[in-house]
Amino acid sequence: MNIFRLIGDLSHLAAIIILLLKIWKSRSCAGISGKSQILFAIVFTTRYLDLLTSFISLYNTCMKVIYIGCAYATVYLIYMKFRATYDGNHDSFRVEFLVVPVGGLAVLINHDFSFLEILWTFSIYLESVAILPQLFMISKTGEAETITTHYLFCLGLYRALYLFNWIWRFYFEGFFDMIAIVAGVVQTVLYCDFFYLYVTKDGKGYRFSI
Amino acid sequence: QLHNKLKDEL
Repeated sequence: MNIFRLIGDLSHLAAIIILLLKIWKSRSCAGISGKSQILFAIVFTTRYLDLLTSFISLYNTCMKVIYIGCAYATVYLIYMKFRATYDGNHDSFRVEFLVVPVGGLAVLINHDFSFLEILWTFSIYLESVAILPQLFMISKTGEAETITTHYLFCLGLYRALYLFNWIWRFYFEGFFDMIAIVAGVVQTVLYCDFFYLYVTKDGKGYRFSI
Repeated sequence: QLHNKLKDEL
């Protein structure tokens, strides 16, 4: 564990909690892309199946359980409890254009042609594009609640910090994973436009044109 | 392999 990965994980956890609390407290999921949340639930499910097969550490296990639990709770709130506030018209990104190519790529480019490894690779590729429906929805509505932008900032920051974690681990531990790094770079680049808007327009509401 | 070490990450 290094400082970049620790802060990255805490930033990721903060994003997940911010979103869950925002929906729960405001009893509304307006402006939130349910499709992105479904993709994140799939990302965690396919990546954390090793919860059943191997124990790494208490921290690792707890965080995985929290991530999966919050992801499904968020999907439940959006599509069941507060479905009346779900803005389906603006959440119109065709996720099949993400899942199918990512699935194909995971089968073609992976480290090991085994079930768990392909699922892990699929989850890494899918995570890099899972935020697209959300960014697309914001660009369609042209605005985002302040709390939503904080959610996106923490979410984008987490993988950016992971890039530094991978540099750290390459330098000090002498190994790296090209699949995770390339996907992590793509994921972080997708947030760049948002990061710029977030930093330059902080404070009084947002008019986005991502 | 080398990359399996990455499996301790979230």
